[in-house]
Order: sequence, then C-alpha cells, then structure tokens
Amino acid sequence: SARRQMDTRTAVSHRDDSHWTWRRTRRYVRPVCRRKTMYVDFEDLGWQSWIIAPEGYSAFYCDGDCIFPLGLNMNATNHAIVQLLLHTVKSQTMPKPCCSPTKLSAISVLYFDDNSNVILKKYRSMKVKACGCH
Amino acid sequence: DSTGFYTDNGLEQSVMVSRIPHRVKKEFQQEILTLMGLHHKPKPRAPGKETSAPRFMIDLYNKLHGSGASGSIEDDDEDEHPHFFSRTLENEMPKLNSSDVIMSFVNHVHKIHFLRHERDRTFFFDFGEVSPQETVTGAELRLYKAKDRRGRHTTYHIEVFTIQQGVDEQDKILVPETNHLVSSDFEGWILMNVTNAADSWTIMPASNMGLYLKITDMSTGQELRPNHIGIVGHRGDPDKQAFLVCFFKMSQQLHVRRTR
Repeated sequence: SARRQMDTRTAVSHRDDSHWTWRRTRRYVRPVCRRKTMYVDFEDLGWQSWIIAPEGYSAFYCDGDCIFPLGLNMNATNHAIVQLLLHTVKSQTMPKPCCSPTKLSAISVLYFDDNSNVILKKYRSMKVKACGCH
Repeated sequence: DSTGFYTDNGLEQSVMVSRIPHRVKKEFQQEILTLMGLHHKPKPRAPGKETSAPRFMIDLYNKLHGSGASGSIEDDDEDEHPHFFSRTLENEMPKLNSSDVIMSFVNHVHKIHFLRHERDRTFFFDFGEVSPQETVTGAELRLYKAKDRRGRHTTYHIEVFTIQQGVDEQDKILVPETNHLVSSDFEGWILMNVTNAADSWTIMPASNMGLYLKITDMSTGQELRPNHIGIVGHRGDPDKQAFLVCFFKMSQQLHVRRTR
C-alpha cells in the first residue's frame, strides 16, 4: 500500500515529463491477472471443408499482473504468495508469480479425415476455464 | 481478410487479430493442427454430409451437446469426467462410457481389387489412419434393412466373416466374426458387433482384408443376396449405406506432447 501511494505521488509530481509519467502510470494501472477472451474461428481459418463442428471455440487466455495483495488476483496459489514475497525482497533476481491457467477444459471436434471417414474426438486442455497466479 | 483469431481488446469486446503477418498466421494454424494430432489439413474427397456415416456422427454430436448449438459448446471439466462421452447417451450407446474417440468409416470396397465384384456382400474400412496406441472399446457394422419386398414372413440369419489370407497368396479364408437373426418385416439399422475385427485391424492394419456378409433364409436354408432381403447396397440411398462405427479409448501417453 505504501509503495502504491508512493508510485501515485511520483506519477503526479512528474506530469511534465510525459514519457516517464506514461510509463509509471501504465505500470500502476496494469490490470490484475484475469481471464480474457480469445476465439478461434475454424470458418475464418478456411477449415470448414473438413471440420464439421464446431464453427470455432473460445480458447481464452490469461493476462495481467500478479501484484500485492494477491487477494486481488483470481485463484492465487499458496506458493504464488511466497514467490511474491521473495520477489518483493529481491526484485532483480526473483521473478514475480505468473498469471496462467489454473483450470482447463476440453472441446470435442467433428471432422473428416483424408478417407472421408468422420471422427469425433475429445481434445483436452483446449479452453481456459480459470486463471490464477502461480 | 479474416485471421481466424479474435481477442479481447480490453474494452470487453472481441476484435480480430488483424495485424498477424501471413507467415505467423500459418504458424498458428500449424500449431493448432499439431494440437489436434494432425500433420496436415485433411483433404476429404467430396465429403457428402448427407451420406449415412457423416449423418450418424452429426446426429451423435448434436445429441451429446444438447441443442446442437455448435458455437457454444461447454464440455466437461477434465478432472470430473475422465472419459469424454460419459455423461449422456449411456443407455443408448453403452460404449460411449469408456470412449474418447468415435470414428465412422465409409465402405471403400471399390478400392480393393479382389472384393470389387462382390460389392454388396463385402466391406472394406480403412484403418490406416488409426493409431495403434488407441484401444478399441467397441465396433459396430451398421446395415440398413428396408422391408422385405418378397412379402414372406420368415427369419434371416445374417453372418459376418473377416476375410483373412490363406496359405497361398490367391487363397482367402472366411473366419466367423458375428451373427444375428432378423425378421423379414424388420425395417431399420441392424447393428453387427465387429469389435474383434476392428481390434485386429488397429493392431495390425496389414491384416485388414475386409468383411464378408452371408445371409441365409432360416425356413428354406437358401443363401440370399443382401438386396433380396432389403439390405441397402452401394446403389441404394446414400443415407442408408452400410458403414462402421468404432469406439476408441486413447492412451494417456498420447496427451504428452513431444518437445519440438
């Protein structure tokens, strides 16, 4: 909290230096770790000649910072808290926890093969159901 | 020019990833194909979605996903349902319970030289693209029988044999695979269990020499051609052509992707 207040004050006191302020402000407002949308469209890939269903799927991805306090972040692991403490002490050498998928799910795809046979297959770990700090 | 990839632009609104260079887009596509276990984009020859095998699979897909709204499928959590098709249609198709992959095979008997002249009695299903690491949990030969036009009430004995190599190269032997009794007035799909044959073809694709169908009138002992009792042959309706459905359980090792 003290660090964040300092950052805010610094950003305000250097408003004249637009480049520097932008960097500081951007760092401060970067969103916390969360799931974001990414859609893979099989039709737009031109794959409708062999993929029968689905037309596409929401793959999602994880993005954002794992910042203190980790309670702000979705699904922070216990180890992520320890990792962040270490990072706070040794920021130059210890990396921050990463924002990455914590829960994945499968999709089923119905498609033709080269012999015009039809395959209904499960593909695991294709969709992000939840993100968190690791 | 669409890319096929759409991402969140931070304003709770999806936008096309329009700045992906062509080369990178190709690499993305190749990565997704690799995730799907494919080396290249399949190029099916004139795939007719109205023929029997694709229609069966599309119906199955729609049943498994409720309304069939293909763009909004929510599949099972992986930890809760170790096998994919476990939650629905268990009464209808018990083999779904232990299956990860379902595959329908089109009859390619016309491609096999020694089977060509018996096209309605013989079947050849190409298992060349099935990985030997997949385990067959069940296989059904599906034959459509229309009403018997002869108008007699009788029972038919339907036998399916696997064709195997004899001692000489020219010799072929028939090994019983399964059999089924059907009434002359039956109309619909006849399911013949050919799990043993599919299992052999998966492990040893070279042993696949096709299937042979034999039909006997139980009241006279006379052998009949399939079309005589109403079984739809290669000249019949496309949506009633015979096909094979095979259920596979994938080896867990297949999910470990190799480092490239």
